[in-house]
Amino acid sequence: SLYPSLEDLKVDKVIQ
Amino acid sequence: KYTDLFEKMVPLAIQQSLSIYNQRKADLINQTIARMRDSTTLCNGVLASLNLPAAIEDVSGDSVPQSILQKSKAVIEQGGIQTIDQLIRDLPELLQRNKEILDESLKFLDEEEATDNDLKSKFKERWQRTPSTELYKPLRTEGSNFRNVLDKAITADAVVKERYQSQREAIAILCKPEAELNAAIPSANPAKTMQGSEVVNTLKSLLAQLDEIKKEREQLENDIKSVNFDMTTKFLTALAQDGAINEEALSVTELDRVYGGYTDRVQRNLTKQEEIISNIQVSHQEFSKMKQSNSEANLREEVLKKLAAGHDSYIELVANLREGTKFYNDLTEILLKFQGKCSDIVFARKTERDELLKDLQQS
Repeated sequence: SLYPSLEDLKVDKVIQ
Repeated sequence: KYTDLFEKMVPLAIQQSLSIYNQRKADLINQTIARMRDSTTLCNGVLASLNLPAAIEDVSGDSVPQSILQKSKAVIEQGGIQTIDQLIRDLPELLQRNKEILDESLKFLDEEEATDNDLKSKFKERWQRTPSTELYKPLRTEGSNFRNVLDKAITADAVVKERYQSQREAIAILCKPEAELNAAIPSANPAKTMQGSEVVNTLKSLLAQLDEIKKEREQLENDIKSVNFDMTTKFLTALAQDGAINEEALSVTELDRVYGGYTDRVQRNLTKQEEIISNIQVSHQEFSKMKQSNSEANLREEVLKKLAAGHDSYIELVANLREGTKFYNDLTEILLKFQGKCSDIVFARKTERDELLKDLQQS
């Protein structure tokens, strides 16, 4: 896909 | 009617193995689908550069070839030029909104941190609390992650914009009604004598085979996506029997068992396409030699090629623009939560600061 994935940002949130 | 809320609960080792397995599976699926899509893009590109199938349909030399008509219809059905004009117009605003939310969030932190530092320098050791600089580190790290993601999105926007600008003219022509579309294509001497020739029939059959391959590919993609297999039982059994889980061995074996058949069929599909495309290129050379080549015919061919490429680009552009729009909207929600966290902690720090100042003034 052309745009970056937001999964890492969501994972950050879950971890926090 | 009792439902056990903990029915799906598993030991941590199983949960970790499952998430690694799911990542392997996702990678396998994504790579396989990406290979197929790249192959389709390559195929479309080659055909467009050879002006196929339009060249062999182009009997009269002054009417719109069937394949171009179909491509025009497909573009119009997806909303035509208005769809991409609107989507591309919205992108900068979506980007700007996200930037503003992020900047504002970080501004909250900057202002409170500056005040905290001032009071620290003023009251020195009597200013007894954790410095804001320390407290805000995790939020600032998260903020820089957002910044990186936005920078990548800006690069993606540039790619989409460049493709839009280079292809918009051809797409606009495709969106015209047939009469206007025909007027936009220079006419040339008919290739009537070619119609019955063996090389045209060969090209037609090769193109038909290519269509079959692309259809098979779409089916393969759906099949691969619809496969569902739960590894929990396998991991539980391994844990029970051996007291440990050799996740890699189990996962690789199962992935091969479940997806091996598909990846083989995908490989055969891609190899078949390569053979057909090289045959098409050989036949096309022969076709080009036999065809009268003159300036009108060449001009007509160039426009037909542009229209075919315009259609392919339109399909890709719509997908990219929808992906970008969804990306920015999803990011806005995440950023609003981030902003909420920043304003909450700053509010708490201000309250704490006011109390500390009161104590200091009294003492």
